[in-house]
Amino acid sequence: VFVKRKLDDEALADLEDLLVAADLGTTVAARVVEEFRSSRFGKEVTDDEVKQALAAELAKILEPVAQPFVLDRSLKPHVVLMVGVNGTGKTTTIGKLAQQYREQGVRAIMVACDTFRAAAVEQLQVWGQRTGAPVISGPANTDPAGLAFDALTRAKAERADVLLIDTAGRLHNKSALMEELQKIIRVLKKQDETAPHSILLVLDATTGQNALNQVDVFKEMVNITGLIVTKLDGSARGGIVVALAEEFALPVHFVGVGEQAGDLRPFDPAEYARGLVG
Amino acid sequence: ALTNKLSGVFDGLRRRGALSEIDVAEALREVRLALLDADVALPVVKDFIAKVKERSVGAEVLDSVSPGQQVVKIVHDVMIEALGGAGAVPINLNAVAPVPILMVGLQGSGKTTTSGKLGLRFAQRLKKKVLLASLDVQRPAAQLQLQQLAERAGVASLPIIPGQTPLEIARRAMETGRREVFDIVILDTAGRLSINQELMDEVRAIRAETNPAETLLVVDAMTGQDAVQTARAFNEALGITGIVLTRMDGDARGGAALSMRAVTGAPIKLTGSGEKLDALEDFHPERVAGRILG
Ligand SMILES: Nc1nc2c(ncn2[C@@H]2O[C@H](COP(=O)(O)OP(=O)(O)OP(=O)(O)O)[C@@H](O)[C@H]2O)c(=O)[nH]1
Ligand SMILES: Nc1nc2c(ncn2[C@@H]2O[C@H](COP(=O)(O)OP(=O)(O)OP(=O)(O)O)[C@@H](O)[C@H]2O)c(=O)[nH]1
Ligand SMILES: [Mg+2]
Ligand SMILES: [Mg+2]
Repeated sequence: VFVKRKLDDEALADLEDLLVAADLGTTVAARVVEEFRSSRFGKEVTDDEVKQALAAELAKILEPVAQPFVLDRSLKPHVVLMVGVNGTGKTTTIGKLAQQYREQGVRAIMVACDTFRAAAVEQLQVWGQRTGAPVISGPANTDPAGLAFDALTRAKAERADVLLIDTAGRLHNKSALMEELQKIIRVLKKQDETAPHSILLVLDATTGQNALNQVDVFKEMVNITGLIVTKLDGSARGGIVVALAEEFALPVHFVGVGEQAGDLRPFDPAEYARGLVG
Repeated sequence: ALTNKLSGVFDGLRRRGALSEIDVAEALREVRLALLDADVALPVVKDFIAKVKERSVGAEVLDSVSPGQQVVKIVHDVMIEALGGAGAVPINLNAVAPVPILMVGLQGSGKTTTSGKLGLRFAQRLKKKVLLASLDVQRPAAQLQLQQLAERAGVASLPIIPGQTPLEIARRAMETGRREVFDIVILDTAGRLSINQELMDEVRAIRAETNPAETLLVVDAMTGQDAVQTARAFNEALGITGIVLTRMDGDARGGAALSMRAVTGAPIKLTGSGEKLDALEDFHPERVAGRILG
């Protein structure tokens, strides 16, 4: 492990493979290795030195997007809309946020705007019981925009600090579903032009290059203000976040590291970069 | 698209006899990039390229097709073979009733929805008496989710008894299946990480208890390089007999299909093409090949 070897073409090709295997994508991996080559080519280095240097390089790319989520309690409520494709962890993440807010003495209200999927409302209601945050819901197949509107009215009346809006999973290439999302936002604005104050796109760390399409289309259709990357407790290293940082520069507010209420952490670029390099 | 890139690579080459290694090297670089961009896992890409190279180098340059087209055909043929060949492989129901089908995979991949879809398919197409059983005691309202899907599909679901372990529920599901003469019992399990030893042991125990005719790995079509780790771990723990690729109605290229098939050797049997219970299709290698190659 302390054997030094030359950082030559073959070693650099191995590094590029490492980054590709971590989902950075071929373009970003090639670019990162190219920068690395110009500063270290031909030098004698141990594997550890190389990994540390590479991690530092990646952390530099990630630092600008490591922006913690800032709740504005003066808004009463700060309206947070959670969006993303199916199964990424939106509902669970809302539950985790509600848990954090309880611990911080922040009054949160949740609204179950996934009125379509089987047991989606009941799933959020369990999180409501676990965290003490009230859950606003409607009958099955209720219009999510109308429900969001009513929830905002109630949240304002109760002077809640934050309104967490759970939405149905939707594939970004389904125009009707993306229009439904735009409608939820339009209807909220009828009541409060500034709402929603945050639109968070939830991404699954196991996703490959399609994450770029997801961010691209969601960002084009609604004003995504930040990202959350879930399931980083798994074997997937989530290198797609590096590509996303380069391409879109959207803040990464949180990472999900498990299924329990406490498993939501701020995005730490140094730790993330180390995990990518292995 | 790859086809255009490859014909571009060979534009300079005109009827020179056989394709040389140098001729093919540039083409292989393009194929490698295309496959990685389509989310095929790196080790699988390397094997794939080796196969294509083996068949391309020394191949006679035919009069009727351009060299680029020739390599494209080789790439396409290797892809079809790698995806499991031309025919759709059916779900194996060759066992004494009640035939158990075990659904496994990572969190959120689509297991519960696919269980509902399978229930509907077996009931409608094969006129089978199906029991849907949820072994997920960890996700909030998971058992209710499957129960609601069962109602929509018009099939039975195992009554929910809170406080039972997944293994106890599996046992009860099989007993109910036998006692009430069901043809098929579909066992929906909780999403689990392939690196969680305890949960992999749990699903191994469930498999040993129920002896399923099929252990289906349910995978999201947009899965990236991790497909290899996940497929390997689930296969080593359980022996995967079939793969279901969900959310093929998205625009992911679907390279994970190739990775998973390569690592497990298991056929891709079905694809999910939407959220409704009838959105389940037989796997068509031609379509997936076209999508991965782009
Ligand atoms: N291991 C792990 N699992 C997670 C994490 N976040 C969510 N999950 C799991 O992922 C699965 C899907 O989570 P949901 O919260 O239902 O996802 P969703 O985006 O609301 O799904 P839809 O509403 O159906 O689109 C559940 O089994 C969660 O427990 C995480 O950070 N780590
Ligand atoms: N568009 C689309 N959505 C799908 C498909 N299959 C499942 N889904 C959706 O994906 C999300 C997750 O599906 P589930 O069936 O809850 O996934 P799961 O694997 O059981 O999740 P866990 O039990 O938490 O591990 C839901 O929103 C489903 O409606 C599909 O083929 N296409
Ligand atoms: Mg949800
Ligand atoms: Mg499930």
